[in-house]
Amino acid sequence: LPLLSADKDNWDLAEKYLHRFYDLPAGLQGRQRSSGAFQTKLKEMQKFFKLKVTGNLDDNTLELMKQARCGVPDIGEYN
Amino acid sequence: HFPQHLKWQNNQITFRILNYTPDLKKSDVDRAIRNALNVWSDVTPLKFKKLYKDNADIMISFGSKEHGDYNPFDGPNGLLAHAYPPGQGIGGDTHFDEDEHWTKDSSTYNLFIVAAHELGHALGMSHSSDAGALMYPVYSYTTGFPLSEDDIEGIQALYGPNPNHKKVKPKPVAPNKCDPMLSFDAVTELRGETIIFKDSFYWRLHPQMPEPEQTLIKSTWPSIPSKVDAAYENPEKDIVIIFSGIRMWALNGYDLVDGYPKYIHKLGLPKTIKKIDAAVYISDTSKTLLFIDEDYWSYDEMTGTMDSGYPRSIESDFPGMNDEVDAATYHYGYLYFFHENMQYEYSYTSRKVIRILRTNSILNC
Repeated sequence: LPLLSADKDNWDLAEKYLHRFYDLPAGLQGRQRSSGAFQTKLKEMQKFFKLKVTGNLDDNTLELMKQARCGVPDIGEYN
Repeated sequence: HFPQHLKWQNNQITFRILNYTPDLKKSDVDRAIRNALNVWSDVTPLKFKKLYKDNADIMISFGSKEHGDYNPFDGPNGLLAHAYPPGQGIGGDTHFDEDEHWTKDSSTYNLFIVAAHELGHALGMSHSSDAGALMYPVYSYTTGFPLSEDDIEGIQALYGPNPNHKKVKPKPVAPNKCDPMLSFDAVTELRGETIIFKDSFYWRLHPQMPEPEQTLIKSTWPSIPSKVDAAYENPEKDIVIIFSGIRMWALNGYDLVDGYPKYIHKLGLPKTIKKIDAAVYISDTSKTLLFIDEDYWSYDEMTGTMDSGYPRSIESDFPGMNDEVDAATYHYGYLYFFHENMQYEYSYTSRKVIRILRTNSILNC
């Protein structure tokens, strides 16, 4: 089903967040969002922040993604 | 650390402030940056020299959106700042988002706190997952020395300790919610949420959020102490009373009510009382119960006076609860007493403890 606009905003926010801070490849489309790469990165972020590692974009995870923070990635090579 | 543990090869590091935010006086920015560097030089052999022209190791600037490094900021909130790990050229450079509102107090966003974090990156520190660490990625306001054990261990692994052994008191490590021995300092409701105080942190439990959210007390309520003894909500008045030592604060949401703090003896407690262990408002009777050692008092919220015939013994009035109380809360006819790592569910109707759980079962552990 087409994502409701609020859901789409949340997915966009999450994708941008994971791209910027967890090195998720950019430009995933539609179905790819629940793809392996997206879920793997989402779990990495949930693990880092000691959230329940569900791989789902739940309220807790979204709430944390919306908090003001530093622009430096949380993992990996920072070039 | 960053991959390859990037660090400066000598301990004399230069910095230069290229421009200033209009949100603060120039001297306030200079002071915030100098204090932020002092945080790291306090615990290492590093020395920081300020330059006013040419290239410095750490070039500090304010910019918004795309600001020259192909790593754009995003307007107010969200990204606050970023910095590059030690190295030539852009290495060590530290950028602040000019679209933020920079402050020198607890309002968002305190420049000293963000600068201390970003300059940690400029020295080779990466992010910490310890919510009490300065290098935790999410902004939170704190007072006092901002480095935790985790931060100090990290920076000293790169540069060693301060040869003058300047003593610093690290910030406390965040309590682990699933520690089986976890006890609470205080519990209160707050507009439908449950707030659990432990050390200098609190957890916020929201009915729709399975996971509790942990935050430093000072980052939400800078005016109350970092150690809470007891707390309760009077929903009729929409206030939460926080007890610490012989003083009490009244919060309306996140704002301190005028005229507070006050002394707890204003409630009618004798001067011999130095601390309240737990407090809970019973909505059915509009009474607040105050637990102190083995006794408790009953305070009438309607008349604003202590009920006569108190103190009374906890054990005699709450059969099955024969321990002192660390914290207490009330839900739909049940009183929940927390003592050390156990939680006692007391039923008002059957007037006895009907269930005993682990304290942190409330934290989804």
